[in-house]
Amino acid sequence: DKATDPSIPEENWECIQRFCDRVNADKESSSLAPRLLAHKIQSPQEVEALHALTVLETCVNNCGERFHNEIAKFRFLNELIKVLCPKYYGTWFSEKVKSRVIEIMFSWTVWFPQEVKIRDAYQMLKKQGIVKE
Amino acid sequence: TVSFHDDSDEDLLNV
Repeated sequence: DKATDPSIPEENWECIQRFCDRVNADKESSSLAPRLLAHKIQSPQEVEALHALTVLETCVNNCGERFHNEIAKFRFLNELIKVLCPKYYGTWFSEKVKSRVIEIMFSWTVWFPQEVKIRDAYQMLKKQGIVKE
Repeated sequence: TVSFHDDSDEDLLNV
């Protein structure tokens, strides 16, 4: 909650690092953390969603294989897709949040080419015209 | 100890 506090506009890097440390410290939390983040990413408050996306981006590079495996699953990717698609929550999210989600997903297709599900999800978004360029 | 590896997942959302 502290790392995604919407009342603080700028990133709270100390809290984000503490969150990563806690995820690294305990096996259970590294599969639970993505779900917590997905919930925050889908927040109606733009600042909270943007903070959660920054925490997600930081965790993916700092929180080990279990966390990585969880975000590379459709179970998590679908939560990001719901933010983008008008059929789900897409109409409620600002362009700022949606372009940030696309930016992160695209970076994962580049950094983790071996993750087939990330690539499939991104290809589907392009095919549906949800991701332009 | 064998670390538990959870491969459960769901299908890609149909948009």
